[in-house]
Amino acid sequence: MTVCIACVSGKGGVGKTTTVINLGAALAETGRRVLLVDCDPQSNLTSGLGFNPYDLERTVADVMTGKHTPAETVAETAWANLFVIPASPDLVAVESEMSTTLDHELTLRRSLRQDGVTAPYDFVIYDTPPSFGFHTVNALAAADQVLIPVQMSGFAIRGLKEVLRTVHLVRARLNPDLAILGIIPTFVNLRTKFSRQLLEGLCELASIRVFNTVITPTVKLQETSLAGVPVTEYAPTSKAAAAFRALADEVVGSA
Amino acid sequence: MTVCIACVSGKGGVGKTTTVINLGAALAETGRRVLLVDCDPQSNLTSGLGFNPYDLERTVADVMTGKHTPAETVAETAWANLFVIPASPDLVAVESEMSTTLDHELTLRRSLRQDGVTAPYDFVIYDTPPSFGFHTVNALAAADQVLIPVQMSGFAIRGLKEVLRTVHLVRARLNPDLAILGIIPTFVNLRTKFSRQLLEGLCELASIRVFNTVITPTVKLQETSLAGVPVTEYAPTSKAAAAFRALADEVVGSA
Ligand SMILES: Nc1ncnc2c1ncn2[C@@H]1O[C@H](COP(=O)(O)OP(=O)(O)OP(=O)(O)O)[C@@H](O)[C@H]1O
Ligand SMILES: Nc1ncnc2c1ncn2[C@@H]1O[C@H](COP(=O)(O)OP(=O)(O)OP(=O)(O)O)[C@@H](O)[C@H]1O
Ligand SMILES: [Mg+2]
Ligand SMILES: [Mg+2]
Repeated sequence: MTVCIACVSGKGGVGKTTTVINLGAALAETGRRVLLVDCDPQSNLTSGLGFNPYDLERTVADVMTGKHTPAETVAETAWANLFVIPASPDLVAVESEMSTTLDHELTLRRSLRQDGVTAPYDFVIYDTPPSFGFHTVNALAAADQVLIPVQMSGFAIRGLKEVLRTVHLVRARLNPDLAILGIIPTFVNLRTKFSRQLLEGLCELASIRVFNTVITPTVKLQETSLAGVPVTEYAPTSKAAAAFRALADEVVGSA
Repeated sequence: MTVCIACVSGKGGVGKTTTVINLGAALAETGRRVLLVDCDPQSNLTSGLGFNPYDLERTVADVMTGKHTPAETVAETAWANLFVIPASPDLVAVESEMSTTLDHELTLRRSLRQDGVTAPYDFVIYDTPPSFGFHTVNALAAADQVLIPVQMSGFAIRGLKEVLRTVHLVRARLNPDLAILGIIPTFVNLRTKFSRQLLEGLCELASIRVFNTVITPTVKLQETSLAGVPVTEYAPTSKAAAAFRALADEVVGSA
């Protein structure tokens, strides 16, 4: 039974891509087959997995326009059980190309949820841009679960309201089965009162599950996105790698 | 002679809003009249200046649709010489409302650059969403100068290419006078080799000016966005306040 997760935030730079790459890699490490889908024209998931977005033959844009099938577009990463449908900046053209298509917010759902495309995978995880636009809505319509990284910052915590509003809208109009998997607190520096207070507040207010695992600022997670390697491979004994493995356990336990 | 600056990045969470608020406040501190314009439906600039985006009578959306004039929409902040045209999440509706308008990317330019609207100000600074969409393009078309915060991270540095491409496109098609004011390096942790190497690389490759002032990670700049107060007021003797004053000097010297 494939679990399809859309990782969304609205707010920029809260760790969506970092979460998708490293949660995906941690799940793959357990032997589960994981497909990561880059829905962001920025193509950070793609470069964070070691690919060059400017040097790809087939991308998620081709899947959305029907130029190629998903099966033709899925690429193996350098690590066992971890696969990707990559993106390139040309993804930005898809929205206007599809604007006259009926139900264009269901484009990704139609391409990826038919013909058992996702059946070979235990997990499919979508990375999205920092907005509630075309690509984010497409990912939310294609997924069953929503994972929300929330950074310990005033703007990100305020932004949660709009994330939830968008999820409700998509649930009401496009995807009634969409459920919130949970919030993952990111950039949690437990040494500062600032982070500790925001984390407490988050755990109190949310009628939403907040994962026990938190992601702490660490230069390791800066280095991994530059290196294009998941932290479970780049620094397997690091606290960051341990955190994503713990998150993977929590996700498996609740998905 | 009003200087109009659009702050853009593509990449999320690199410090656009933090830069606009605090550079704006530092310029206002010198006695210059500064207007900050929130072009982001996230409305972080608005809340970062102490306003509640859900409780506003008039916003930049009204200016763009012509429902209100700029003069009616400009609000005083709590600090001398610092003014704002605020945003609310309803800004997200403007794009589809205006999609059939001719030259809809020139909406902001038309509203703000006619009838001497910006004349009372020494500086007008636009904050934009993390994307190259409707609102970012509108701000680039309305401005004369582009300020680009670049975070010390692989994704942000790679993303610079797309920022420059967008600026070139806007210059070619909408706004021939658009010039790049410069890059402001953000989240520069000089204690890590990681940051130092990326900063060196940035200063070498860019045929673009890179400001001498860099912004360093500090809990002060986390607290200020939660508090809704510029750092020059919240922590006037802090290193962060000093950095934005130094940036203001550099900007005045080169704009
Ligand atoms: N815990 C962490 N410690 C240090 N750096 C981190 C951490 N998590 C993420 N980063 C870095 O912070 C930056 C932002 O993270 P990331 O790109 O994953 O966020 P995002 O939400 O996907 O951003 P966007 O909104 O632009 O898509 C990246 O450069 C990443 O390498
Ligand atoms: N130098 C700094 N030290 C610590 N925190 C910072 C610093 N600069 C910005 N921040 C915090 O990091 C977060 C991201 O900054 P900010 O919101 O200004 O970026 P942005 O580019 O405007 O993001 P978005 O792409 O979502 O619009 C905010 O919570 C802000 O308070
Ligand atoms: Mg991302
Ligand atoms: Mg911002």
